[in-house]
Amino acid sequence: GAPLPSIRRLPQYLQLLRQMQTKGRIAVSCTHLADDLGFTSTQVRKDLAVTGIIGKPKVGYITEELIASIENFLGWNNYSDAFLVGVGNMGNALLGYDDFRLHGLNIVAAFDANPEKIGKNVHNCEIFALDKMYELAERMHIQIGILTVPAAAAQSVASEMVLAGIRAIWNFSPIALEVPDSIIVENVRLYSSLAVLTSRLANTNK
Amino acid sequence: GAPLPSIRRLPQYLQLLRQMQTKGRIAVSCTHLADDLGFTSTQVRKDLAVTGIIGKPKVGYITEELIASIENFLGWNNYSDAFLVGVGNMGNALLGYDDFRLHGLNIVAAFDANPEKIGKNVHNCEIFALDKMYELAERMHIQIGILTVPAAAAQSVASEMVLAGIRAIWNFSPIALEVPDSIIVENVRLYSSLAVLTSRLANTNK
Ligand SMILES: NC(=O)c1ccc[n+]([C@@H]2O[C@H](COP(=O)([O-])OP(=O)(O)OC[C@H]3O[C@@H](n4cnc5c(N)ncnc54)[C@H](O)[C@@H]3O)[C@@H](O)[C@H]2O)c1
Ligand SMILES: NC(=O)c1ccc[n+]([C@@H]2O[C@H](COP(=O)([O-])OP(=O)(O)OC[C@H]3O[C@@H](n4cnc5c(N)ncnc54)[C@H](O)[C@@H]3O)[C@@H](O)[C@H]2O)c1
Repeated sequence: GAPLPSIRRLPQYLQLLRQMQTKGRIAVSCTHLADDLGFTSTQVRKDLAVTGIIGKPKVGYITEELIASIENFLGWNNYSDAFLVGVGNMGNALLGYDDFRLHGLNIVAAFDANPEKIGKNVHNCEIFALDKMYELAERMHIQIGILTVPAAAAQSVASEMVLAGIRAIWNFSPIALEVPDSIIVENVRLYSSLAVLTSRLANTNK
Repeated sequence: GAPLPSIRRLPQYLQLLRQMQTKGRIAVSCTHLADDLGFTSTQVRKDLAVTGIIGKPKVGYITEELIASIENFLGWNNYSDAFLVGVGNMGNALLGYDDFRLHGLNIVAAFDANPEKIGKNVHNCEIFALDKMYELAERMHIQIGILTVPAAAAQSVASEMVLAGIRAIWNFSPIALEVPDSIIVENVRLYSSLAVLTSRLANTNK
């Protein structure tokens, strides 16, 4: 498939292009995007090609077409409705993050095992008991599950998501999930980002 | 320097090795680690070599030595004391995360611009006014700053961190920070992880 580093950069292009569109720019060149983002213009062209778009000579890209091409590739032109399980510290932060709508993510319901949380409304999202997930996932055609429960509960909750029909899991827990090969799992590993930071700092401190 | 993908995998090795150490394993081979983590044993050997350690024929690695080598390389054998600025939803989640101590991170003070938050204690961490950051950073020799303020405030707060003597910024805001070249910046871009998930889902939905 498309190279992951290119895919991960696409949201930055999108953010910049939306700003340019707001300022009335009808067309934009690789060089312009490259200069703004600090990439080479060769890399810009390769990254954008991943979405299926090819620049026009002298013109570059039509801003609106390029935005549509990136959004279409990422699936961000349709809201992706998602469920979130585990309304603790991290779950709460994600529920409160309005910018996810700019990235096509719409968290429509949340679930928790703690009876004191069930029935509450957090950041405009209702918290249900976990056993409600099956009927709601089916009725609402939910494909994305966000997993923000503790490590000890993560595998069982992931299995329940799969049984409920969820096809992609955004995994914030530190464990490697065992799910069928057809299920998409994207792991968020903050400790990997931290490792890069502290190793570079340790290196400069030598 | 060392390849970033290898560095990012090191915390997974560490987590597994600590479990093995608890179960009394004195030595461990590349093959064993590879099987457990789903990597090739060639990749395991290359990743671990980044930390300066070389396996012994037939033995593999002494568990305790390997753990020490990884922790030393990552700088996780000394607690890295950090300041956090922006005690909102994300800042709160990070302050409450006990596992950061397993990754060598110790958040010793937090700062916020909101007078209603200043003076409060959140997850055992006191919240100070931003102007206190200079004297505290100097007194406590803080090298790491965690940036969890809104996009509009991120650049100015980053500049204040640099002026306060902070040398590495863990940036959770969506903007590209402008700081001196000597300052280490590690960006956490959740939308990049989300882009990989939704693009793979969009691809399977075609
Ligand atoms: N907080 C952070 O900054 C941070 C950073 C990196 C990774 N993580 C990971 O994110 C996850 C959540 O962390 P947190 O700090 O928010 O934890 P937390 O303890 O604050 O929240 C966990 C929530 O999950 C709920 N829960 C527990 N078992 C459940 C189950 N079986 N079904 C449904 N809900 C259940 C709890 O009631 C609680 O509301 C953990 O796996 C953690 O390792 C958190
Ligand atoms: N919440 C999430 O899940 C999430 C996800 C991805 C990225 N982020 C990023 O993390 C950052 C924080 O997000 P959030 O949801 O926690 O926001 P938030 O609005 O809940 O919290 C921001 C905090 O920063 C403080 N603040 C504002 N200006 C300040 C200044 N000049 N100096 C010191 N403190 C200041 C506010 O008082 C508030 O406490 C944002 O840049 C956001 O884009 C958040």
